[in-house]
Amino acid sequence: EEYRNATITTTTMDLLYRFAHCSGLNLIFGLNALLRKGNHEWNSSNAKLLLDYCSSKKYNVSWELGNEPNSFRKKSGVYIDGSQLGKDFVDLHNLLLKYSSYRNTGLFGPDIGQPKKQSQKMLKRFLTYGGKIINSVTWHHYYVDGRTASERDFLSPDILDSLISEITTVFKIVNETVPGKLIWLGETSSAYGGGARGLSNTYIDGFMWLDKLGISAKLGINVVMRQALFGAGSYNLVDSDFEPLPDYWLSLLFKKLVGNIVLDASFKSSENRDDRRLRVYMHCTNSDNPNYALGDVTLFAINLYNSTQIMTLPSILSQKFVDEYLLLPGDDEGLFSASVLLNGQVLKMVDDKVLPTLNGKLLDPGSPLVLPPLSFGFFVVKNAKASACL
Amino acid sequence: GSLEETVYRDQKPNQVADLCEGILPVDVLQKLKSQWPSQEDQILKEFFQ
Repeated sequence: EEYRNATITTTTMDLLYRFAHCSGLNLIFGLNALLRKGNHEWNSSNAKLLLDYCSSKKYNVSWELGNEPNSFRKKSGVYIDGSQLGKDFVDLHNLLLKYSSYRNTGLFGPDIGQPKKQSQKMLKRFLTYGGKIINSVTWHHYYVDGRTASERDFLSPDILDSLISEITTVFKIVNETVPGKLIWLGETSSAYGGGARGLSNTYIDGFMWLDKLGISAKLGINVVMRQALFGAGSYNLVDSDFEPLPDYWLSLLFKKLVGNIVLDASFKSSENRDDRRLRVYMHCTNSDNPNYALGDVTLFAINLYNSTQIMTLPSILSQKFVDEYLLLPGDDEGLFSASVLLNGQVLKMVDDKVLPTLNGKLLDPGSPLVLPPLSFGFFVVKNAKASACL
Repeated sequence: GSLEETVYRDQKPNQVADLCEGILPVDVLQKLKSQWPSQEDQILKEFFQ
């Protein structure tokens, strides 16, 4: 009784589907896993109503069941064992088979929270019973608590590296139970509890966001789903007036420049020092970008040092032209700026519907790649002819 | 139904192909935006619970 009622009608579903479809997004609907029969099995009758309606409208929807089931007891007083949830997913899978529209649709789960001991146990049991019928394993990740997070946390290589061990843990469990199953970050951002005010919605969030995209891809996560596009709190990509925030621009640039083939790049310092503050990732350039050719590569780098860092490409790439896309804070607020500069120009919408052209700055062959203090950027190496990208 | 639902229903887009035609009227948009601060407070309250 502490929670609001939220009534979802067929018209709500129409609006939701219309928003996703007309925005070029895929809709994944999370069904309510807390509706239970007397024997604790999932009660699918309400889901069936929704499936009947969506199927009749030929809506292309994928499905999830439950959100962070490891916290059900704490949040709702309902305890569901991992094995029971796995069986519930099998029930949902069997239900979907009855609809021609959803026979081959996506089913993702279990959307567990951070993989701490109890969640790990739940994930193992879930996958044992339901792992075979899901298309991807989903889990959630936040670095810090939004209410206590500090500027220092957002720039800490230790905190950024903490994602590596969590991904490793999830991969180990999945590979022991359903080897080869795809793994997604089904909900993720910098800080839980709505984000950190003044941090998750400003330039400084980009360090965690870009590093998360780099680490996740490098370690084999297939999809990263950002919390959130719009909503309550501070971690949204657009503000309450629908104006893009720095992470929106960073995401847009990432999507335009970064392809999904990941290369094994690293940075070696000329001095003997902790390189974790200069973080580099490299992918094949997005092959859909008309400005670039097959074989081009995109390097993206994060400078956590309070001083300018200069990088040199290896000799195999040093005679190539490079397009630089450097992102810096957009105003005097510095790291806490709600706007961002791309190569010196403030990024903003042309009008309510039109995004600006994102232009790179051409660097001559052999030019060093320069990252100012506490900044990040992308560098597209043109005509790189990387064999993995051809 | 809520205001936005009523407006949507009146537009009657029956086919998926028609879905993206028509836009939310400005008055509905303004109404939704005016409701948002209190809804946000409620959501944040639930986060912190």
